[in-house]
Amino acid sequence: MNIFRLTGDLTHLMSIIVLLLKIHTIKSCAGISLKTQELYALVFATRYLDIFTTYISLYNTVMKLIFLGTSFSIVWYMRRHKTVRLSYDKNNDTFRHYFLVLPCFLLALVLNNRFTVREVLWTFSLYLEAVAIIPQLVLLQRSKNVDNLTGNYVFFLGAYRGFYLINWIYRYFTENHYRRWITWMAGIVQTALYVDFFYYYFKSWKNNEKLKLPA
Amino acid sequence: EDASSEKDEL
Repeated sequence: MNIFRLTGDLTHLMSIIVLLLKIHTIKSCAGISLKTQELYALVFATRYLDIFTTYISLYNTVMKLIFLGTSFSIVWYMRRHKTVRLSYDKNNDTFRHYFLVLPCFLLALVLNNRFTVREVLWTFSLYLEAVAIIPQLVLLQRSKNVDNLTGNYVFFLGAYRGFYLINWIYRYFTENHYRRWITWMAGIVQTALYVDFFYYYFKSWKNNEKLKLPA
Repeated sequence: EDASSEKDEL
């Protein structure tokens, strides 16, 4: 474990806490894409298949349980909770999951490290995580004004994988033979998707104005 | 080679 990866994990956790705070305290999911939340639940479900068979560390297991638990409960809140579901912007959150799930699965079948069920699903989860934010970014562009909590949620979510990129560079130079081409490519694509969001996020923060993504 | 067998990251 290095400081970059720890910061990445905590930033990721922070994004989930911000989202849960928004949904749980003000009982609203306005501006949040249910499609993206469902894709994240699928990412964790296919990424952590080995949670009960492979023990890395207490930290690793606890964080996996947190990510699994929070992602599924957020989907539950947005689908089932009597008040939260009313604030779900169904008409604008229309991005089709299978446009992302299918290509990622096909790519995982072709481009993987080992052709086993677990490895293909793990690779699928990497590719899917890279693009899972797209429905959320589309929704942000369609939403008139983006509230602070939603903006901060997306910011932390984008920043976490950026810290992972630094972690991979660090591990490449400190651990010989540390190579994760597939993980690195997916991580670069994932972070690149946030570049324009980061630009508008910092601009709104600098000019102290409402975050607005051009349509 | 990408020995991604040990998956120690989240």
